[in-house]
Amino acid sequence: NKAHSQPSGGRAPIGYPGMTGMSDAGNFGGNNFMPINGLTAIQNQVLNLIKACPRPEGLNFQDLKSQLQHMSVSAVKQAVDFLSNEGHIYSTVDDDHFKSTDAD
Amino acid sequence: LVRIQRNKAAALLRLAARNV
Repeated sequence: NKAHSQPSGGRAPIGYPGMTGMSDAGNFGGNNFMPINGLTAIQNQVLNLIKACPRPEGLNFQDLKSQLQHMSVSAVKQAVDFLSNEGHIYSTVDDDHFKSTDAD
Repeated sequence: LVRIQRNKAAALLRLAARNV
């Protein structure tokens, strides 16, 4: 009276591929910055500047541009666009003034 | 200035929706 046991629940050999192939993947594409918290470097800079602005109406676009002279206007605009889309910043008195939602 | 409040509220909603 032998039970025919089948080792069905055996060990499944799960190979762990481990993406160790590339250590410290370099950022080769010039405008593809490393995302830190889901934001690119440029978006982070813009967000930080807006956060740092003490004025109640927020930072205006002119100031933003002049503080980010190494970036093109369109790049700054894009970052602002993205950040407001995500809800990190919002426009205040007009479309040129931005305030951060993170720092209240 | 209602506009600011509204924008802020909208932004916070977007942020909240993102974080869910």
